[in-house]
Amino acid sequence: MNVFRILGDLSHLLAILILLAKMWRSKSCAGISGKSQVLFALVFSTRYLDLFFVFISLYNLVMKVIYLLCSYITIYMIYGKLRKTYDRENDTFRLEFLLIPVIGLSFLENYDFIPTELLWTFSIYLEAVAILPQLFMISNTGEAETITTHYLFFLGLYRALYLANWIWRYHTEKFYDQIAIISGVVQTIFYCDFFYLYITKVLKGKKLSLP
Amino acid sequence: EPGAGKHDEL
Repeated sequence: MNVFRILGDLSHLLAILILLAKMWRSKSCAGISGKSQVLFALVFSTRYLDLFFVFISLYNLVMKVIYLLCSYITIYMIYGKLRKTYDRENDTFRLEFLLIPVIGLSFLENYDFIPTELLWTFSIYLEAVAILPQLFMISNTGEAETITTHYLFFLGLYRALYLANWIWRYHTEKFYDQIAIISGVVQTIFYCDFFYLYITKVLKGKKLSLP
Repeated sequence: EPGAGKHDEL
């Protein structure tokens, strides 16, 4: 464990809690892509299966349970409690355009052709593209609530910190997880455009509205 | 490369 990974996990947890707080306080999930949240729940469900038969550390166990719980609560809020505020018309990204390539790639590029590894690989590739429906929705509506931009900022920051963690682990323990690293780079690249808007607009107190 | 089933990161 290193500081980049701890900060990354905390940034991820903060993002998830910001999203829940936004929905809880405003009693609305306007501007939130339910499809992205479904993909994140799928990422956690396929990656954290080892929760039941591999014990890594108490921290690892607790964080996995928190992520799983929060992601399902988020989905329950969007499609259950606050479904009247979910703007389905703007959440139109075709998930099959993500799931089919990700499943295909998981079968092609993996460390071992066994169910747990295929599921882990699927979850890594899926996480890289899971935010696309959300970014697509913002481009559809042309703007996003400020609290939503903070959610996206910490969500993007988490994997960027993981990149630093992998550099650190490579130099200190010759750790090199090629699938996670390449996928993490792609995932972070998808946020670059948003990061630019966030830093040049939101941090200057303006609302995030796309030109 | 980490072997199968040895993924210690979240």
